[in-house]
Amino acid sequence: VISARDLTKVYHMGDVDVHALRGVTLEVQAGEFIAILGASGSGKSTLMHIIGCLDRPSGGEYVLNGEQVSHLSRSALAGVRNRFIGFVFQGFNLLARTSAVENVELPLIYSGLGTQERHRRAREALERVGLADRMDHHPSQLSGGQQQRVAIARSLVNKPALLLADEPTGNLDTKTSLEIMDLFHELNAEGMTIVLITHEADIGAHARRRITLRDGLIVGEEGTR
Amino acid sequence: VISARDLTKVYHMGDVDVHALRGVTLEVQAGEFIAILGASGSGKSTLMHIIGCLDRPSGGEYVLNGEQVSHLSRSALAGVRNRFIGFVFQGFNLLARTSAVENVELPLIYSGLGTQERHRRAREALERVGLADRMDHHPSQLSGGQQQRVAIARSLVNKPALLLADEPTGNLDTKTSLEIMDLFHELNAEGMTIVLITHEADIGAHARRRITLRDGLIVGEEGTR
Ligand SMILES: Nc1ncnc2c1ncn2[C@@H]1O[C@H](COP(=O)(O)OP(=O)(O)OP(=O)(O)O)[C@@H](O)[C@H]1O
Ligand SMILES: Nc1ncnc2c1ncn2[C@@H]1O[C@H](COP(=O)(O)OP(=O)(O)OP(=O)(O)O)[C@@H](O)[C@H]1O
Ligand SMILES: [Mg+2]
Ligand SMILES: [Mg+2]
Repeated sequence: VISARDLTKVYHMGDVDVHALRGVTLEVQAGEFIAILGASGSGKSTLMHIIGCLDRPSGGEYVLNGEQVSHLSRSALAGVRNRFIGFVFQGFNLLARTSAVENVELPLIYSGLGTQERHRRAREALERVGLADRMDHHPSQLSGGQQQRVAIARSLVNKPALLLADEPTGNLDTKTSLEIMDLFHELNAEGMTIVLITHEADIGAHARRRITLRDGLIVGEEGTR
Repeated sequence: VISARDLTKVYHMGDVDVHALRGVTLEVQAGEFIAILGASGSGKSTLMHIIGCLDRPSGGEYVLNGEQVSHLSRSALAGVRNRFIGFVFQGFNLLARTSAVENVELPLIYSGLGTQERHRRAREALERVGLADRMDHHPSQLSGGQQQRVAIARSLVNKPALLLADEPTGNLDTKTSLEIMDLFHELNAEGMTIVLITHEADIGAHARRRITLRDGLIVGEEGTR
């Protein structure tokens, strides 16, 4: 479902070039559960943004679901993302002025579902991450780990075929982290493809395949498909 | 240096009351290195905000450095914080429109230091957290772990007597986390009092004393002073 070849990403900053990705080749089959590990600054989030069609590579090719992504217009990319991909961002990216449940409903706005059904699905997603009693809180009225869980609930509400989760347990205690990993296992068993970015080996161990990035290159791979 | 007695914090949300702290009593001696552990939502960040004079408790008393904090005006509190306390926030709280080095210089603005000295100290703090080559990047041009390290550098630049760090390694890989913990040990050996909030037992093990919060109450304590 993901076929990336020789991806490079260079940020030009005046007279300095930052090579965030230096030639990454990666294939992910439908239904896989794969973890991307690596040190801070190794290029994990950059790779996820390209895989999720949020950013274009400087070089290389990327085919998602058989479509050559570089040929798609911005609005076509937005459509692909909305129908097909769920995102959990490292910084959560919640809307500050709306409640938890409204934040979770957001991906459903263009889905054609009625207001009642949107609200019901958002509530259900929040219950699944243990936040049934925090639905009307705004992000600033939530703990760090609760904000992270709202971001997780939001990523799942559209029932995406592909989940891209960037450090989804970084702010969670062990027990809550395991509850989230159980949820991911459940969804993966139902067919969801999961790409999980994490710097924690314990969390990476939940995936069936692990890829390690260093300085923008894949330096290791182990596990099975 | 910290003497908190029966602290409570209640958030009133319409017809619902959220009891974030339900009576926390805590004493921290100068030079201690203490970790506060607990599940997501247990009250750790709320406690830190009260200890750091960023928020007032609903009940109980708090004495910092011999001063009854409830008697201080807002500007007196701001002065105490600026001279005495370094903060690493769970969400970093960096200014988006300024560079890493300018973000780190911020606590020095009212210190009476000249521009050159401020800049030198900020550069040095960034070097200590491994970001010498990222000084002019803005937060959006930094990885999550790099943003976290800018927040750590900023907390130390005023050489505070008390460091309050909320999940300072949440976005860092193991090697970088250990580098940060080594830095904290160094500073603690030089006399800095450190209160570290973490949900990771491995990180909490670096402190000499560990306190566990659950549902706004201290339920466990172990270690030495
Ligand atoms: N917009 C940008 N402009 C310049 N450099 C950037 C930009 N975004 C990222 N970088 C740099 O690219 C490198 C890779 O960043 P990336 O966010 O992918 O790392 P990461 O592996 O996700 O790190 P972390 O584990 O800390 O989140 C970093 O060194 C970062 O400073
Ligand atoms: N402004 C607020 N209004 C209402 N409730 C709040 C507010 N701030 C925090 N809370 C609630 O208080 C409780 C404690 O929050 P706190 O941020 O202290 O938790 P925490 O232990 O730091 O959690 P985490 O490990 O997830 O960061 C949470 O249940 C949260 O929903
Ligand atoms: Mg990242
Ligand atoms: Mg917190």
